Amino acid sequence: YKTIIACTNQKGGCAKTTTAVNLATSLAEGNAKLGIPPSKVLLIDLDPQGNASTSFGVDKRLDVPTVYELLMQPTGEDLNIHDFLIGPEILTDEMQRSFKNMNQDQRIPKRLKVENLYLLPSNIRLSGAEIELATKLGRETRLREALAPIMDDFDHIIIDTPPSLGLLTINALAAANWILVPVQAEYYALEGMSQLMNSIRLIQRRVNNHLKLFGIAVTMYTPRSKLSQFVESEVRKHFGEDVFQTVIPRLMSIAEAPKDGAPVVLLKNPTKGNKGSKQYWALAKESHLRIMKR
Amino acid sequence: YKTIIACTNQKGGCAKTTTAVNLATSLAEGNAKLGIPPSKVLLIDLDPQGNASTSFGVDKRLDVPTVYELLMQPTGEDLNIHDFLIGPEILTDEMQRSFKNMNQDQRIPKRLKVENLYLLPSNIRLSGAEIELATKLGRETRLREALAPIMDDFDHIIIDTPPSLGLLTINALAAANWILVPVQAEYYALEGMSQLMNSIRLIQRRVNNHLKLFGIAVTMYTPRSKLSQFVESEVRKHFGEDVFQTVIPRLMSIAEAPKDGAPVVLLKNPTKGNKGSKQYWALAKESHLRIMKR
Ligand SMILES: Nc1ncnc2c1ncn2[C@@H]1O[C@H](COP(=O)(O)OP(=O)(O)OP(=O)(O)O)[C@@H](O)[C@H]1O
Ligand SMILES: Nc1ncnc2c1ncn2[C@@H]1O[C@H](COP(=O)(O)OP(=O)(O)OP(=O)(O)O)[C@@H](O)[C@H]1O
Ligand SMILES: [Mg+2]
Ligand SMILES: [Mg+2]
Repeated sequence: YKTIIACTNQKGGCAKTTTAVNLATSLAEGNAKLGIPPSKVLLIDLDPQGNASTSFGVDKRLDVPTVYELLMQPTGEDLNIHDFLIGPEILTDEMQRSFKNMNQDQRIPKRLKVENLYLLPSNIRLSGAEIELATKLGRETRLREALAPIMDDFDHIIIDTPPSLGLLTINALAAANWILVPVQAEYYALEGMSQLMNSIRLIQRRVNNHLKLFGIAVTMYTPRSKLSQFVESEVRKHFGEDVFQTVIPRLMSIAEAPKDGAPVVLLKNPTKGNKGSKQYWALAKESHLRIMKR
Repeated sequence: YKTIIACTNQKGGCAKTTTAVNLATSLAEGNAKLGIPPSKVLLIDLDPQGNASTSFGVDKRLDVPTVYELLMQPTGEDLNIHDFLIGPEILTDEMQRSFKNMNQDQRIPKRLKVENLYLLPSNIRLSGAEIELATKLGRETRLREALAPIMDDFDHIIIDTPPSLGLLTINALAAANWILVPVQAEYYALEGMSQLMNSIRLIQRRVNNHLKLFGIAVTMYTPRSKLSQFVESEVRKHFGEDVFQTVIPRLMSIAEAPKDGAPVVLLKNPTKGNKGSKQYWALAKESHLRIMKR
């Protein structure tokens, strides 16, 4: 029973990408002190914006195969999905190159490397997929079919999705067995939660009856703000145990990480002084425990 | 030559709704001191999340006609679009009711009213429109057709769009003659700009050759942050005069306004102490000058 987690919320800008990237990286690399073993992880970038790819400094070149080609290949053709993946050595090179580019006068931190993380990248061509898939056979389960041959190669698969409930996100929810919902601690985000839960129930009935809620993560929590406190307490009131204990604060170190081209869990040590890294490692720990409990 | 502005960017959470709501409200109500005359404005909520409707405390009931019914009506049927609009009296009632609800111990501010603003609301039913429209005749110009009979009733029409370049946003860009692009002062948002500009050129060629760039507004600017300074300078370098002088700072007063159910330009006076309201009124002033210059 594999762990395939779709990181989804139709609300824009609630930290889907930031959460998918940091969770995938911390589960892949592990942390002995926190009791998180390393594991082989695949991160899939299913958003045409390609922000998950950018998070590792990966150049979104148009001449490499991406998840778009995988989704659009004629059924039955035997594509080797490994040809589409970017492995840990290249991801490490890209992160280090990007970090050096943005911080000319600094040494590259030793922590800035991955050994067990693979990325299935995307680029702008993916934005045509929604309309192109609309009339194709099995349009909702293309990703699930494409992943079938490699399911046993990875311990965890994490999918970043665009801010909508269109065919790309439906493909992710059809392929996943778990859904992780990031909710920013702001008012509009609260509004969209009941809509999202209704949509998940619909997907469970019509597309994938194995899909379960992995958890709801409160993100961008502004410390000492009445609005954030209000939203967090509403979310815990409605969703109880499903809400992670770990809350991710709004911090400049998290917003700045994409510019350096590396996840904050690698850029900074999870110490008291680096609350962004510390909290995302805490979320990884809680996720690891939820996965083990299954 | 009417002003129809689509507020669009496929990047999620960059303040499309916040900008559309505050611009529509300030252009509608006007401000004599700033030299902005009042005008009759229609705000269209074309996002299934219905956040523009929520911004006025409007209950998203399922029993009222919304933009969804307008888009899906069989062509040729004569619907009276006025039946779908929420007028200034009801908007004022909803704002005041919502403000009272959230602030039991405070008097309702006298400024909390509109006289010239109309809203075409949306609700979750709209999320089915993308797939349902995909195979319909004239799927890209449904909104433009529906608006044709009322074009002369309004001075300005402003359309809030979802975070994608799907059929809903294409409908907005087909109906509009101008596009306003909010860009948050963060790294991923910068990345998406060149993609967005390419898509606009495609729309201009294939769907609406009248569409022009109205302007690019830098939002959520964190004062004294190197990241925000970097993004703003990059945007001005690439887009020059198209970028509004006015920059909207990241402020709690703006994030809290939706909870009170009213735009920040009405909740707070545009004084030095209320930078959120002040900057959105400044953006309205700049927009008014761009409209006059045409
Ligand atoms: N905890 C945080 N503190 C500060 N900034 C954050 C935090 N989490 C995310 N951000 C920033 O907020 C913005 C939105 O986050 P992100 O892009 O991850 O959201 P998203 O849900 O993936 O957006 P989209 O809907 O466009 O896919 C980004 O600029 C990101 O760097
Ligand atoms: N200048 C600002 N300062 C602080 N918070 C802001 C500011 N502008 C917008 N916000 C808040 O940031 C969040 C995102 O803004 P908003 O919902 O307007 O963006 P959007 O682009 O419409 O999002 P979506 O892509 O989901 O439609 C909201 O919670 C909003 O209240
Ligand atoms: Mg994202
Ligand atoms: Mg919006």
